[in-house]
Formats: sequence, C-alpha cells, structure tokens
Amino acid sequence: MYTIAFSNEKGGVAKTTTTVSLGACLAEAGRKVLAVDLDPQANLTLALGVEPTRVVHSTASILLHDLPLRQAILPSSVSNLDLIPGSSETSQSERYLPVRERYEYLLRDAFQQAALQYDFVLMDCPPALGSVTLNALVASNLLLIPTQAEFFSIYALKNLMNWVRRIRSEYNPHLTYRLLLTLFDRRNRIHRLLSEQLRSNFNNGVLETVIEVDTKLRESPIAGAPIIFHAPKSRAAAQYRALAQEIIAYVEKA
Amino acid sequence: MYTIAFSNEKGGVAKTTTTVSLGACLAEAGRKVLAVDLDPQANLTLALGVEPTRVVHSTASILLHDLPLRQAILPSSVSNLDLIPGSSETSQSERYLPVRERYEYLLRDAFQQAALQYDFVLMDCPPALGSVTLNALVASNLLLIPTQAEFFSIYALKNLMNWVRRIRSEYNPHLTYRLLLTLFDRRNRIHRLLSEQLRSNFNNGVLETVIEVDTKLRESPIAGAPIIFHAPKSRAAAQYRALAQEIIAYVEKA
Ligand SMILES: Nc1ncnc2c1ncn2[C@@H]1O[C@H](COP(=O)(O)OP(=O)(O)OP(=O)(O)O)[C@@H](O)[C@H]1O
Ligand SMILES: Nc1ncnc2c1ncn2[C@@H]1O[C@H](COP(=O)(O)OP(=O)(O)OP(=O)(O)O)[C@@H](O)[C@H]1O
Ligand SMILES: [Mg+2]
Ligand SMILES: [Mg+2]
Repeated sequence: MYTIAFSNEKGGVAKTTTTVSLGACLAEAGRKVLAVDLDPQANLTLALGVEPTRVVHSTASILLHDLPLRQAILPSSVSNLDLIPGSSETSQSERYLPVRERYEYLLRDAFQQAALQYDFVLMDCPPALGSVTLNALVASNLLLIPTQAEFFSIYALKNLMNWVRRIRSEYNPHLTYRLLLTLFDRRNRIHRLLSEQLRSNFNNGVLETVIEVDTKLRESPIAGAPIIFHAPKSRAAAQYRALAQEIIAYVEKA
Repeated sequence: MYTIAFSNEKGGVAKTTTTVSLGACLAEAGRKVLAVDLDPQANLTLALGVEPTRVVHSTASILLHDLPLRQAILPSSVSNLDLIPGSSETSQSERYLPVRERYEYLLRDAFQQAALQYDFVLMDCPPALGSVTLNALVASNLLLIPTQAEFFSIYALKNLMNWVRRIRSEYNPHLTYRLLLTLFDRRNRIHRLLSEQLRSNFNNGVLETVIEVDTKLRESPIAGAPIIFHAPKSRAAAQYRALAQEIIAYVEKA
C-alpha cells in the first residue's frame, strides 16, 4: 500500500482537484484506491458527489472520536475507488489533537490497525500546516505538492520544505516529495518564467506531467464526477491519466 | 475607524490581493489605512515588499504574547498605509488562543486599547474558519468575502453564513457582510452562470464592482508593490479604484 498526501499551505492550487482526478485515473488503471478527505471544507467528498452533512462517519470520527478507520470507509460512484468523507468538525483537530500523547502518529497507527488492502491511499489536506497535515505527512510515503507558477504559491514552498526536513528527521525518514505544476497557462509569461525557475531549482523534484488550465475541471465538481467521467476526452483528463502513469512508474521504481 | 475582515475558508480566491489592492486605493484616496496580516503565510506582508522573517513584531506578538498593538505597527512603502506584519507563528494560535478566557475578543480589545487614528483597518485572514478568523470577525464592522464564481468557493459560503449568524448573535451584532466577485473571466460560461446565481441568491449582498482576471495582479506581488503602483493604468487598478469608491460610499451611508 502506497500513501500520498496532497498538501500546500497556499490555498487554491488544485490540491482537491488533483486528489480526485488522480484517484479516478489510478482506479481506471485497475489500482484499488482509498481517497481520504482531511479538509474541513470537505471538497474531495463533494467532488465525488457525496454530501458531507449526510454521512455518518468522517475523518473527524477517526481523528477526534477514535473510530476504527475501516468503519468510516464508503464506496464511491467510481469502481475501485473508496472514500473516507471529510467534515467541518475536522477544524476542531487543530485545538484538540496536539494535547494527546503521540498525536502525530494517530493517522499512521489508524492505517496500520486497519490492515487495508488498497494499492493507493490518497489524502487531500487543508490549506494549512497544522496538526492534521502533520498527521498526513507522518503517515505518507510521498508528499505531492500541487503548485501554481505564481509568487505566493512558490514562496509557500520554503516553509513546506522546512516541514519536510523536520518530519523526516523526527517522524518519517522515508518521506519523499514531488512538485506538480497545476493551473498552468502556457500563454502566460509569468507562468512560463516561474515554472522554468522551479525546474532549475528543484531538478527532478518537479514531475514531468503539467496540468494546464481547463475549464472542464471547473465543471466536474458541479457534476460531482471526476474529470475522466465528466469529460473523458478533455485535455485535463488526458493530463491526469499521464500523471497516473508517471506516479505508477515512480512507485514501481521506488 | 471602520474595520473590514477579508475572509473565505476557500483558498486562493484573492483575499490577500484584495486586501492590499483596496488598501492602496483607499490610501490614494486620502484615507489613513492600517493593513493587518493575520495569515501565517504572511502574503499581505510580502505583497507590501516586507520580508516576514525580518520583522521584530507581528500579529503573532499581539495574539500570543500580549504585545500592545501599537508596538507592532510599521510604516509601509505606501503613504497613508501602515502594516502589522504576519508571521508563521500565527498558526500556533489555533492551539493556544481557545484556552484563554474571552479569547474571541482579544483583537477587538487590542484595537480599543490602542485608540488608533486610522480611517480604515483591513485584516487579511487565513483560508480557515478558526480562532484567528473568529477574532477578526468579532472585531469587524464588515466582512468582505472575495468569491470566485466556481463551485467550491460558492459552497464555502454556506458555512461562512452560519458563522456570520453565530457571531452576530453571540459577539458582534453589528457585523455586516458583502461578497466581491474576484478572478472573474467574462468569457467563461461557468463564471457567468454562477455569478448570476450568486446575484439572484444574495441580491444587494454582492458588491457592484467585479474584479476580473488580470495577469498584472500576478506580477505585482513579485514587485512587492500594490497594483496601483506596479501597473497604474491596468484594468485591475481601475477596478480596485472603483471598489474603493464603492466601499467609501457604503461606509458613509452606513
Ligand atoms: N487545471 C485547472 N483548470 C481550471 N480550473 C481548475 C484547474 N484545477 C483546479 N481548478 C479550479 O480551481 C479552483 C481551485 O482548485 P481546488 O479547489 O482543487 O484547489 P485546492 O488547493 O484544493 O483549494 P483549497 O486550498 O481551498 O483546498 C477550483 O474551483 C477548481 O475547480
Ligand atoms: N484578478 C486576478 N487576476 C489574476 N490573478 C489574480 C487575481 N487576483 C489574484 N490573483 C492571483 O491568484 C492567486 C490567488 O490570490 P491570493 O493569494 O490573493 O488569494 P487568497 O485568497 O489570499 O489565497 P489564500 O487562501 O492562500 O490566502 C495569487 O497568485 C494572485 O496573484
Ligand atoms: Mg481543497
Ligand atoms: Mg491570502
């Protein structure tokens, strides 16, 4: 089982869009996938057509109420893809988690006790570097960082890299990271300029696949369906399928 | 003194861009403005050309270390516009603020004790509905909600409206709100469709001024200068100037 956290403190860089799109593409490629919604906004849950206020259990039940993780798993409308829904209650974690002993390992321990049979676990994180994101990174093999080629998003990488170093030395020595360029507009001078800078600064730390702006990705959450179902022939569907192949190759090489 | 909080749990909807742009336009119109950076990302501080790691005091000093608010105020490169810088330490507030007695009034009390002489105080909030945002809304006259005409951003309004109702009944009965359409692309069908829905749902709760997509706004944080200095003749500069006039008229009518 390979676990990926989608995190960037910067808001609106396509963390959720990438989690749901990649999840669906991995499922289409025959992998068994569990999507985990750790954001109080519960956008990953919505993107899969599930109304967060109508579910019984969520990630908040696991983080705050010690529910065994298996009991929160729901099937989704996508075959090979299951979901642990999000809930606005998760925002309470920032206040209540840190007072617990070994709170950083809560999610990792919950996965280990559940002895799950998935090929991939994908966790969508909130736009913050708090105790929930810490839990996700401690439990992950890979931190996938959706990044817009814009100033604030690139500046956010500094703090995130400090976090990765700290987490590797204190909790999870095997954590690796990869940047993914999202919302990319090849006609935009700033996007071209900053993406070249990123590639030269991070070398192979930046994934080959680039996700360009595609308005079909704005439509798919309205339909509550991942892009490969809402617009299977779109450029975005093709780019996320390419990303799935790149991730599968990365994992099989590791 | 009129206080405005810029908040939306949804990330990347131009909260920071609106705070710095509107602040500069109000200052240009002769108003004395204080910009307050409540986001651990400290993007408002960066947008004004100040490096957050080099300042002595920040909003974290006020929220976590009881520094009198006046001592954290810095002049900015814009005349009539001062700044209280942000700091990554603010993220500790979610853990440490709620244990204090009357923590919700901390910022409001700090403003009252400082007896400031500004016409406007503008507060940029993090993409979260936690104790820092709660403090800002309790201290505000107006909640300005930058909103993208996209599904997740509009869904986020539900939770925010619940918060506004709760804050009005428990802490700040005079709190009002206004939505501002940002990052708007008039050629995009989804944007046109969802913005019409917003206007019919919220009536005059949506400001007349609409801020359209303008790549000059991506460039200005790189220059560390507000849009009216970086690109004074741009469409974005004109639209934020129009917003400043609309806000001045709203305040003078109130
Ligand atoms: N490639 C793309 N082309 C066009 N729109 C996109 C693309 N990727 C994401 N979007 C849209 O951009 C907005 C931001 O994306 P998303 O919500 O996935 O970001 P996020 O990082 O999860 O945000 P948050 O920080 O709030 O969790 C959404 O409205 C989404 O539909
Ligand atoms: N009208 C616009 N046209 C083009 N780009 C814009 C516009 N407004 C903001 N941007 C860019 O969009 C990105 C998001 O804006 P900004 O960072 O201000 O949003 P935010 O809501 O403050 O995000 P966060 O939730 O991370 O605090 C930034 O890179 C900014 O430069
Ligand atoms: Mg998200
Ligand atoms: Mg911001």
